[in-house]
Amino acid sequence: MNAFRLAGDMTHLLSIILLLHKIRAMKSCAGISLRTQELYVIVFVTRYVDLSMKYYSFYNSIMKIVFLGTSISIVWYMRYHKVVKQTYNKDVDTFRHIFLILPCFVLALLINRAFTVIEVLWTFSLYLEAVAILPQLVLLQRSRNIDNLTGNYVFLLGAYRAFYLLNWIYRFFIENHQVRWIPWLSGLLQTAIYADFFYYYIKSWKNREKLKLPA
Amino acid sequence: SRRKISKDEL
Repeated sequence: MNAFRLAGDMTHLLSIILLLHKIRAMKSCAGISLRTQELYVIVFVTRYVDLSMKYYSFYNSIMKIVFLGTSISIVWYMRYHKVVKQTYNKDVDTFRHIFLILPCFVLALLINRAFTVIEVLWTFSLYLEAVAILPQLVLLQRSRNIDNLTGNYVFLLGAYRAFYLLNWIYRFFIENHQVRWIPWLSGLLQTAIYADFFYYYIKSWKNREKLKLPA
Repeated sequence: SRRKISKDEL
């Protein structure tokens, strides 16, 4: 495993730890989109269906279990925890899941490496992951104050796929791996969606101002 | 020749 891949996984893990800290210690999910969190559950469930069938490494299996478990528990807290659920900005989190799920599923049926259940679900999970942040970004744009934890969470979540892009470049040129258009292009789109957020995040950090996205 | 595709990523 190269350093970019590890950096990607660690920023992904750190983003989840930050979000869980906000939820468990601060008892708040203010500014967090339940829609996006539910999409991540779908992403992990459809991508890791091979968990019980194929073994890659101890690291790989543990990380998959962690991503599945944490994403499900985040959704549970936001929906059912009696204190946390009251901090959820329900009225502004209005992005409809189906507008992302349906096109991604149709695209996965049409463009995939092999027309098998596992392969189509895996492809679907990559397409869906690329756009799953959209409800979260819409929610941030509608929020007046974005607290530091939420801003850092979204930043780390975006940085994770950017590191994966570097990892894919490294694997292609240095480790001589094959071309993998589906994850590469999905990952590129996923990172590009964050471009605007990255710009305002870095700007607010440089000017030591509170993060605010223009409407 | 290039290495075969492995889904060892997350």
